[in-house]
This record gives sequence, C-alpha cells and structure tokens, in this order.
Amino acid sequence: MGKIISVSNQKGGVGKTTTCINLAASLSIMGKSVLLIDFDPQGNSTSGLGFQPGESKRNIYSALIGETKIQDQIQPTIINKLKLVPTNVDLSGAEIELVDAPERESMLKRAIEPIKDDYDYIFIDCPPSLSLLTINALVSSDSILIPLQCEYYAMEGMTQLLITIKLVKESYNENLAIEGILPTMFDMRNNISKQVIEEVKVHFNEYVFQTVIPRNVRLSEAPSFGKPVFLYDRTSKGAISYLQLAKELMKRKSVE
Amino acid sequence: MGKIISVSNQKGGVGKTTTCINLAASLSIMGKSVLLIDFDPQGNSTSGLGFQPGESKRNIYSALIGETKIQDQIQPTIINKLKLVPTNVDLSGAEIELVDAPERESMLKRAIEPIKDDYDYIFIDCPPSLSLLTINALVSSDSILIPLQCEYYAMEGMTQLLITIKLVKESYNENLAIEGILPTMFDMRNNISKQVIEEVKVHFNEYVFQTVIPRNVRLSEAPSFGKPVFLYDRTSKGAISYLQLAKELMKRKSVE
Ligand SMILES: Nc1ncnc2c1ncn2[C@@H]1O[C@H](COP(=O)(O)OP(=O)(O)OP(=O)(O)O)[C@@H](O)[C@H]1O
Ligand SMILES: Nc1ncnc2c1ncn2[C@@H]1O[C@H](COP(=O)(O)OP(=O)(O)OP(=O)(O)O)[C@@H](O)[C@H]1O
Ligand SMILES: [Mg+2]
Ligand SMILES: [Mg+2]
Repeated sequence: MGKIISVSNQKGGVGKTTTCINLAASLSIMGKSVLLIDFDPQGNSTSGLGFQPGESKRNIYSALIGETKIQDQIQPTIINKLKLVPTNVDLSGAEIELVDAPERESMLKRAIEPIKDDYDYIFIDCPPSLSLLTINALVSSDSILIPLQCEYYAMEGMTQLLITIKLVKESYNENLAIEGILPTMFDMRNNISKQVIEEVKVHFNEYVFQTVIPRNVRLSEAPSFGKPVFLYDRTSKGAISYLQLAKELMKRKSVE
Repeated sequence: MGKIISVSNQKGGVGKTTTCINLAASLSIMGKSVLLIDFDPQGNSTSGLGFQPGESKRNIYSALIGETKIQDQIQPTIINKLKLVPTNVDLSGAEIELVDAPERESMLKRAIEPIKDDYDYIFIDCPPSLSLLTINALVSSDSILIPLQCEYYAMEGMTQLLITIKLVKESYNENLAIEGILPTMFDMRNNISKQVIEEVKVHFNEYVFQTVIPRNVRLSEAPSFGKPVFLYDRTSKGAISYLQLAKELMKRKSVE
C-alpha cells in the first residue's frame, strides 16, 4: 500500500528538505495519509514543520538502533493527515556507530517495517551525502526522488548519484526505482537555469518531472513560520508548483 | 608562515566552494601564494577551476592515505600564484575506509605537513557534513571560515558546528581558531536576509566579517566557464565583494 520515497542528492542546498515538507503537505491536503521521516541530523524537516530538533522525546535515532518502536516516535503536525518522525543530534553519531553493526545497511528498513502499510506515502529527507544514512534510506525505499537545482554544479553530482543507486539496487534493494528528477530553484532570468533543464532532458529525459519548481522567496520564508508554503501563502508560485508536483506524482508510475 | 584555513559548514549549498575559489583567487591576484585543497568528493572546487574531477592523475586521496607525496599532487591553475590539489571520487570511500585507521583524525595534517610553509594561505574546501573528512580538515587547520547563507535554516546548524569546533580544539588541535562567519547570498529584497544578519550579529558579533557577499548571478555563472568570478566579470558585485573579503582577511587576526 504505502509508497516509500527517499528524497536525496549529495549536492547540498538543492531543495531536498523544501521538497519533502511541501510535497508531503500537498499530498496530505489532498486527502492522502503521509509520513515524513527526518533522516538528516541537521533537522531542517523537523524545524520547517515548527518543532525544535531534540526538543521532543520522539526521534528516528532510537527507532533506528532498535531501542524503541517507530510507532512511538510519530508525532502529529499542523496538518491533520501529515505525520512526522523528527530527528535529533544523536543521529549524527550514527554514521560512525553503525559501521560495525550487522546488516548496517538495513537498519532503517527494519525500523520502518511495522508501519509501512499505514500510510499512502512515506518520505525520507536525506542528508547531503552518499553515506551510510543515505544508503539506509535507499535500501528502505521503493523509489528515489532527486531534486536538481538549476545551477552549474548540480549536474556534476548526477553521475555519482546514479552509480550509487545502481549499487544499492544490485546489492540490497532490487526494487529501487527512480521516481523522478525534479528541477528546483528555476530562475527565468538566469541563463544557467535554462541550460541545466535542457541538458538534464538530453541525458535523463524519461526521468524528469513535467513540474518545475521556480525560485520563489515564499518557499524560503515559510520555514521561519514553521509552516509548509501552502499554509503560509497558498497563492504563491511556490505553493502552486508543489501542488502540481503532488498531482503529477499521484498519476505517475516510477521508472525502473 | 602559511595560514591553513578550513572553509566549512555542514549545511549544504551555503557557498563553501564559491568562497574557496573566489577568495583564493582574489588573494593570489593580489600577490599572495595560495593553495586550494578540494576535500569534498563532489569535486566542485576542482571543476570550478576548469578541471574534471578524476581526469588528472593528481588528487588529494592518494596523499591522504600516504600512498604519494602531496608535492606531487599539486597542479597549476589559470592564475599564476594559485595552485590546486584536485579531488576524485576515491575520496568518498575514505569516510568508511579510515574509520579503523590509527590516528584517523590526523591523516590530512600529516599529508600537508611537508608543504605547509610553502604558501601564504592554504584553503581546504569541506563537504557538507561533520564527518571524518571535515574533522581531518579542522585538525589540520589554524582556523575555520564559516560561510553562512542568509536564509532561515542557516542559523539552525551554527550551534552544532560550534560544538564540533570546540571538541576538535579540546581533543586534537588546541590552536584551532574561528577565522570568521561570512554572510553569503545576501538579497536586499528578502526580509529573511536582513533578519539572519541581525541575528548572527546578536549571537556571534565578534566573529562576523564586515564583508557581506551579495546574491549575484555572475558567481553562479563563472564556474561553468572554469574561472573564478574575477576573471569572468571583474566589474560584478560578486567579484568586488570577494576582493573586499580578501583585503579584510589580510588585515584580520583570527579570533581565538
Ligand atoms: N524554490 C525555491 N525558491 C527559493 N528558495 C528555496 C527554494 N527551494 C529551497 N529554497 C531555500 O534554499 C535553501 C536550501 O533549500 P533546502 O534546505 O531545502 O535544501 P536541501 O537540499 O535540503 O539542503 P541540505 O543539503 O543542507 O539538506 C533553504 O534556505 C530553502 O528555504
Ligand atoms: N553569492 C552567490 N550568489 C549567487 N549564487 C551563488 C552565490 N554563492 C554561491 N552561489 C551558487 O549557489 C550554489 C551553491 O554554492 P556552493 O556550491 O558554493 O555551496 P557549497 O556550500 O559549496 O555547497 P555544498 O554543500 O554542496 O558543498 C552554486 O550553484 C553556486 O554557484
Ligand atoms: Mg535538507
Ligand atoms: Mg561545495
């Protein structure tokens, strides 16, 4: 039933967290039941939804290491059908702590197992790296959604990311598919933006979402109010583009 | 003689690489001898200076693990007094490979030792994480320069970063100082930008650079030509602000 989607790209600041919060919120506003797991020790998905990382007793780290049940780490958010598993700083230690753990790649998969059919969608917000945390997320997922900032350095990392996806698919999770590549922070006035879209369509056309997320100041203001952009300014280009993305996602089958 | 400065912030996309390339270039244009070490497996400092990561035989990874001498990994760049130690994808494996190495935190420090007095400044471009690679960079450095994007999530990570700096100072490198906090991507039209500057001055006033780097499209276009912004468009606000930063850095003593 539930579709588990990792939102990942090792390039930093490309809109992973912004996509997680606003796509999850848009789907839940349209009646889907959605869980967002903050799997980045920075805790931006947690704070972007109005919670201080570490403040609540609930967090993904204790469920990851098997100390608690993930059901007990789920907290309600400002939107009825959207739930969050927050993070705290303990997660940043997990990279080194888990290196010698048995089946270290599948710890998140085991933690999520009991609740995976309780939601229509489960999103995992990943840190900007291809480390053990991100591998855990990919091993647990049905697919990966790749935000691609419309800037020069953005295309550089794609090859490395696709190699990692292939390795995970071959060794740990043969069902891992690519949900799609999402152009973000598109700016009409910037030549590079247009070049990146053209280039990504040349190399990866079948993966690219129709929806393009524009650079929109409302998207960067909303987290300071602890709200998804739809609740902050529903008429903004940012809110409209993420609603459109949610509709496109619901129609799409992920590409193998 | 040489001052070794890590440019680091675990928040992604805040302008670490852009600061490394353009500050290093500005200092070398003003007559200082500068080395830039690309210590991020993404290789954006390498490609931003016109080289394809992995293409050249030279790379920091082989010197890090002691296979080669760092002197043999240094390559000239488009600017006479600016040299680069490129990276390649091998570096991404180092995180997990080095976990059990003896004195794993000091491997970069040992690698840099033979050349540290050959330059006026050595910059280390760090990945967006607080992992073993970043710890290695901090252990090798005299100081850390922290780019701070003028956006809401930017302030969130500061506490965690300052804790990490304190831990490194206590356990591995008592001389590690804070070179400064550099506001980046400042946008006059965006309220958040002004709020972030005000807030960072309230909490960390003695560390904040006078220079503020504005959001400037020339800075994001320059890397696609493999050039620092000064050689791409020397009249741009981006080029002028990094020259100003270089002058400020030369005057400043780092804050203990
Ligand atoms: N379309 C957009 N328009 C304007 N600002 C945006 C947009 N998307 C994201 N931002 C802002 O850009 C910054 C980076 O976005 P975000 O934090 O979502 O990226 P990320 O990939 O999750 O970063 P990290 O790699 O650190 O996890 C944030 O300050 C965010 O508010
Ligand atoms: N002042 C600026 N104005 C406009 N664009 C900028 C500015 N500084 C950086 N950029 C652009 O923003 C993006 C992020 O910058 P950069 O890659 O330097 O950040 P980073 O911190 O090194 O990212 P990562 O965390 O992935 O290493 C790049 O596309 C860069 O060209
Ligand atoms: Mg994020
Ligand atoms: Mg960088």
